[in-house]
Amino acid sequence: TTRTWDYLGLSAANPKNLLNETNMGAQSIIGVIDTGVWPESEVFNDHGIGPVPSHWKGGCESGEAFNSSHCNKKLIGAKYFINGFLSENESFNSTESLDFISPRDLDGHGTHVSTIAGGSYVPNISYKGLAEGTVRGGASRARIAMYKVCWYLDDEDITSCSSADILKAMDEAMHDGVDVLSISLGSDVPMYGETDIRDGITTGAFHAVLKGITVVCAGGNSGPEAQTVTNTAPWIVTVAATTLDRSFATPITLGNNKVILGQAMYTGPEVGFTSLVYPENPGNSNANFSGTCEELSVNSNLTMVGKVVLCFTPSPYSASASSAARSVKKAGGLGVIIARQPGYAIRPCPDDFPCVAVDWELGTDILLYIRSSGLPVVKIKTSRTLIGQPVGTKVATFSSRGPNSIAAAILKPDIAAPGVSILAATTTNTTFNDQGFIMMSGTSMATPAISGVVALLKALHRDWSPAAIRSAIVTTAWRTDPFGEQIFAEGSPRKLADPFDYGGGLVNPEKAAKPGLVYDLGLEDYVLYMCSAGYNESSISQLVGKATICSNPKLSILDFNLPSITIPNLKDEVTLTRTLTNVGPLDSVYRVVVEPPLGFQVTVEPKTLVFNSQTKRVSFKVRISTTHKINTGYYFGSLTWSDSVHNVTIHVSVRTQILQNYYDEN
Amino acid sequence: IVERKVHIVYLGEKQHDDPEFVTESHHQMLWSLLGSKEDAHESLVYSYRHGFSGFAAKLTKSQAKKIADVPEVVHVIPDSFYKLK
Repeated sequence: TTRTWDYLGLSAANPKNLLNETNMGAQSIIGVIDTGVWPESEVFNDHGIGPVPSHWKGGCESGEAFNSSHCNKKLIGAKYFINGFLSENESFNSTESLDFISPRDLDGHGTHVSTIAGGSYVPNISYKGLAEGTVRGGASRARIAMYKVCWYLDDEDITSCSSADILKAMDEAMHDGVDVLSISLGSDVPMYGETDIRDGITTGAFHAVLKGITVVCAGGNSGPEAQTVTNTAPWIVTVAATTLDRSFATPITLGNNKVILGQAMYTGPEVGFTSLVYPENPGNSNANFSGTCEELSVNSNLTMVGKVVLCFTPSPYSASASSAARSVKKAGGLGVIIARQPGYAIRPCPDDFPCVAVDWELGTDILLYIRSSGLPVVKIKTSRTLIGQPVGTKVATFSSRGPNSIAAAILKPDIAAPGVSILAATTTNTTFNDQGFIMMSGTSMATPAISGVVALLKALHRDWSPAAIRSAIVTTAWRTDPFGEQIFAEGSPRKLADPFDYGGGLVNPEKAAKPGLVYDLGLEDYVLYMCSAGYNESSISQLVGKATICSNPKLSILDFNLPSITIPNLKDEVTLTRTLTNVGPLDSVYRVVVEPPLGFQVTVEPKTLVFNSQTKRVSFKVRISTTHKINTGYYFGSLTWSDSVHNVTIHVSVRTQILQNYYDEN
Repeated sequence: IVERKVHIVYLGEKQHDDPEFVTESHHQMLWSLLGSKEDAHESLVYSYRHGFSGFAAKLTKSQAKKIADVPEVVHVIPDSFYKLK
């Protein structure tokens, strides 16, 4: 967070921006459902924060190492929910467990995400000199209410969150008066149940949204494979993770004076020129050799002792780096260079052991140098923080991708935000923390960034529905980085990002504050969605608390008023409807600009939308047809309504299925 | 011994504004399923009563199936676990 908000254009120095217009979200309450909170952290200071908003009905619950007096005008709520977890984990010993049976955070994750959403300003923070700056939340005067539902299971060394506990937390949060719910949790894919409503978070979120509470959830860390995005209900804001324009460049100087900039969080002393080795059989040995990062332990100590070791791995995950560092250190080596696919999960190695990541291309350069040199040597310098251009923005490898595996016509994720190497508060006993601050990566970290923006928007537009807020964020998002450069989606190979990587794009808070028009949704729309998704009328009636009759024939799911158009199975042509609500100047005229996906015709009627004091909502029809004759993959285009001040843009994603329900492999 | 697991019994929008009344209706529903007030009390893990109506309770598979057939019940799902992302 020492970079996130300046990168997204929310600088406190600008007196007329969203941050200052909303008094930094002082009247908004962000409910965080997570691992708890470390209340002593400076990010929860309430300096200069006014009285608790009058709509707050919650409170703080005492427990192990946590008193209600730990709360203040910043941290206004702290509760814990453990009954579901206890009922399913009878071996859990609450007396002996490391975890605190209270809202206090053991893991640090809850404290971290709370900081990102609504932490107070804390200047001069860094991780051992890296990423130095002021830590702060997106809505730095918003109030935080923590609902602890995730518990450390000592036997299995995992942290787990029961849906029964999560639902109770959501139920309480609705009573307490939160404005936003930030949920950096998710299940695994394939998703549970045959329909999306049969999921704890989805169910709770439905009722929260109907009460005007925006629910923001992590899209998951199962990327870059397609159809891995989770928390996909159409009333949830689902978040993808990008990098910042920041990296931790680590100079590697080879004996031939070539300097390569790797990536690491190495904060130890410089490793002067040292022998460099790639473990491979010289051709005259019976010993075992392996240059694969996960298999370095098969090499004899003699191969690696006193040297820096180069290894290769196809894995983008940090576990490979940790494993390599462990093996080299154990053998008496002095450092390791890991050639890998970019995974955007750079971490420090234990005990500040020098471990530097490079890509396969640079790794191969180093290997060629080793093979061509009689006495290869290398020098590794301490990592330094690189900010701004030329560091580009990427959708992180791990960020889960669409299409939505439950309902392909509902575009997910909705939006992207920075979620890689984010410096924020944690507990003071977490590994790799520096004075209570730590770098973490995940869609967990991107989620509260969106929650912070929502808290600001909510402060500015108290009457906007969660769907209107979502629409404002999605239709105004950057399709490039804030400097106008293309966003790439990491994977193998790297490609230009598309809506299945980042939804509407990278959140642009300033633009989201004044979207001009919004694609709004209300109870009737959600009912239509559930009818089209096949729920029976009695279930829907019970769900919404009033008698419901689905229209006959049922409306198409394509007509659901989302800020996106996704057609997963176009055969000939289709016509769908969208409705726009004017939230800008009363008398406005918008004209349409269409960029059709390749091989598709997109016709919009009418081509001009006129709003005035009598006309706040206007519908339009979109007809899409194709000239493709085969079952295609997805093509992407866009549809923008513009009054020359506001550009209200949605993505159009279309796939043909001339042969329907066909598994396309030949 | 038949294993009891936590199930979430979801009843949709709440029918009463008084949360005590909502919780009482959950007890009643469990009582009629399990046959005794004590068993109902012991089985109930949570009563969801502010934002919507429902409850979490420790039930056997057959009890879960039986309560799913009650007209007021929208669905019954076994408890599942989420991870940090």
